[in-house]
This record gives sequence, structure tokens and C-alpha cells, in this order.
Amino acid sequence: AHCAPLLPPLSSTQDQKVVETYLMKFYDLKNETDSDPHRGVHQMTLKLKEMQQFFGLEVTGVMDSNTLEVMKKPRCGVPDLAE
Amino acid sequence: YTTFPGNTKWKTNKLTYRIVNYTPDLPQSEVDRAIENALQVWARVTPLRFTRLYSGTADIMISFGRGDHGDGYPFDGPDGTLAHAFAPSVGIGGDAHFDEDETFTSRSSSGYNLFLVAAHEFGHALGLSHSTDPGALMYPVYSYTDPERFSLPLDDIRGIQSLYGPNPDVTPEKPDPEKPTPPTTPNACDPNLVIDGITTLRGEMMVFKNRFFWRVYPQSNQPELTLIKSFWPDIPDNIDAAYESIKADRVFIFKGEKVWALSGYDVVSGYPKTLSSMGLPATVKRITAALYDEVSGKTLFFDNKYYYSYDETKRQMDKGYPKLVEKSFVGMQGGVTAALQYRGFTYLFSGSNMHEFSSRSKKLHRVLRSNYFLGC
Repeated sequence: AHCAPLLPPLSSTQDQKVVETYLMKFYDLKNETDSDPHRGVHQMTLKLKEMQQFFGLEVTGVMDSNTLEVMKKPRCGVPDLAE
Repeated sequence: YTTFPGNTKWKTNKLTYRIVNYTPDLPQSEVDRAIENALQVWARVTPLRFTRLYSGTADIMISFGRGDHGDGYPFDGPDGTLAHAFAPSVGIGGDAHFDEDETFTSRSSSGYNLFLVAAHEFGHALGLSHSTDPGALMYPVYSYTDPERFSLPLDDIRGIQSLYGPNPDVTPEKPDPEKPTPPTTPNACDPNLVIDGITTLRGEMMVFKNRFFWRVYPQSNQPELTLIKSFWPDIPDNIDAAYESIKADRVFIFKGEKVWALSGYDVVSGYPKTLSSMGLPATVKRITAALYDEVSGKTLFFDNKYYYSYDETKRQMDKGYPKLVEKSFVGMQGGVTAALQYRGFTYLFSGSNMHEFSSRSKKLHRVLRSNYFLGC
């Protein structure tokens, strides 16, 4: 049996898409989810934490309405990670 | 602020730029002006100087494109990503691309102000990455501010001067009289913090300070700092007071003789109105605080050391006011600068102090710091 943190289901697959695209574009989320689901989820949580940390949101690694609200705001296309 | 790895920067202070094409949203002269002004934002605080080229390759090539525009980073249609730029280097380095699917404007708060977007992208073109400071120009999220009154925030000045140093033509002892001191971002945990206003909003709390407000959520001890104008471009900075009318399900925001109303996070049309529309006498030109008293069902408007009581149901001011605050709230010290009623207590702020009174008995319980609700 594996024990891994599971993200709560988002309100819609569209929101899920917003999150993945945002984290891939601005926080270097690798598209590894299809090869190893558990590691993918883990990476998603890490990247979400980075994004929440950057924007001064509550750092939970869990998607919530405030985090999604920030992701939907108009912004610059340069990644937030300086690298 | 953050710079790129290795503090990537231009090796010369004399840079060239070229506007390769134009957006149909604006007259070409407006685009030229917005780009020139956006570059001057950085020139004003560094040794950097910009010369415009009308052909050939410049250090900073500026263009408008939509979708896949040939650099491997396609734009995404309206909203979302507005523009991007590349860190200093040869070739595409320093170039700035603007998403043609956006509506760029130059004078109003509608659409996306080209000057503001360009000034941000030129920060990247000169070597700055994104800042976590929500008040910084290099903060990644777009927020409108009046371009005519734009002043580069201190966080950005420190960032760009860490790469290029200060403007040698400006002597620190004699700062540019044209420009006010650079805007700073308030620190929630500053023990001497003085807030402009505070209100509840459907279970959340909003604490206003300068251009910003903190959103305080009951389920989280992490207040979120954000620019007022990122939510409400037409609500002013540096407000005087704010309160939530439970009865009307509105938040009212005051500045000078004007009042704005919010329904949730939406601005209510038909505002701003005048203070007298709230029942205050015409002699009152501004208030310093307001709260809705659930015990009496009255709205209290504070004007420094005095306060009025307004009956929202009868839409009239109660007789016998204004009264001295300290006569009703015994132990209150100083003029009231902000006010809140929350979970059975009435909080009256005076400078960096917050007096906690029982809403029912008006007995003074404690004197706390004004940043008490900001989770320090």
C-alpha cells in the first residue's frame, strides 16, 4: 500500500487544467504525472507550495479558492522562479 | 526583489531599443510615448540611457504578437499572460513581446495600460526577475495605477540599483523634486503600524493601509496583502474609513467627502456619493472611522474625538450628536483613526493602539496593538 498526500478534487477539470498549466508555465512543473502518478502528485504539491509562498498565500500545497483566484489574474509571462 | 541567476545584466549603460511593430489599439504616437516613459522609469534611477533605433537590431526589440509568435513561448489569447521579456544577453536577450490579443490602453483604467506593462517587462529586459512584494512594479500580477502619478517603488529601485548603481545625475541629497519619495509596502508586523480603516466583509476582514489592504480569513492566520486597485481600480488609496452594514450587506469606504459601496468584492454602481448621503451634516467634511453597532443597530461615524450615531432604518442622524467618544467609551485615548465591531467587542483604534471595549457594556477590556488582527 502506498500512502501519498492526495489533493482534494477541484471544482472542475477546467480549474485542474488552469492549475497544471500555471505551475508548468511559471513554476517549472514537469509533466511527469503520466509516468508516475504518485511522484507527479508529490511534485504538484511542492510546486503549489512554492507558488503559495511566492504570493504570500497560506502555504498548504493544497488547492483552494484564494490560490485559484491568484492564478486567474492577468500577469506577466516570465516564470516566477528566477532560474 | 530578485535578479536573474548570476545577476545577469548589460555590460554597457548605453542601450538601444527599437519598436518593431505597433498595436492597432493605440495611435503610434501613444505607443511611442508609453514605451519612452516606461524606459525612463528605469533611467531615472540608474546610469542607464536609451537610444531609439528605427532599423536594424537593437538591444531591446519591442514587438506585438499573438499566439505562437516565434520564440517558443506562445501567448494565450485575451487576459492570462499579457507580455513577456528576456533577460539581458545577445540575440533575443532584452527583447520584450506584448500579447496582441490584449486590449492595451494609455489613459484609462480599462484594458491593460501599456506603460505599466512595458515598464514591468523592461525590468526583466534590464535584469530583474519577479518580486514577491505586492507593491512592486516587478510583482508578476497586473494592477492598474494612475500612470500620471506613477513613482517607481523602493523595492524596484533597490533591485535595479543592485545591478547598475544609482543615477549619477541625481545627488541623493537633492532628490528629484518632481517625484515623491518612493512608495513602500507596509509591514503587517510593524509594532507602530497605523491603519487607515478596517472592516468585516461577510466573515472576512479587510485592513486598509496606503495603497494596500490585508485580507484576513477566519480559517487562516496568514493575511494576504494586495493592492486596493488590483480589486477596485476606482477606489482611492489612503482611505479614511470603512465599515460593513450588515443590514444593507454592503461595505462602505470613505475618503474625504466621498463614499463608495461594495457588494462582496464588486463595486456598487451609482457611487461615489457624498457624506451627506449617509446622513452626516454638511459641516462634516471627512470622517476618521466608522462601524455598525449591532447592539444599538446604529452606525457610528467618528470624526477624531467625536462621533455621530446614524439610524439606517429611519435614515436619520440621532439627536444629541456629535458626542465626545471618551464620554461613551470611557478610557479611550486619542482621536479615533479606525473602528470595528467583531465578535461582541468594539475596537477603537488610535494611532498604533487598539482599545477593546465590550460592545454591550462599553467597558474597556484591553489596549492592544493596531496590528492585532494581522497574525503577528
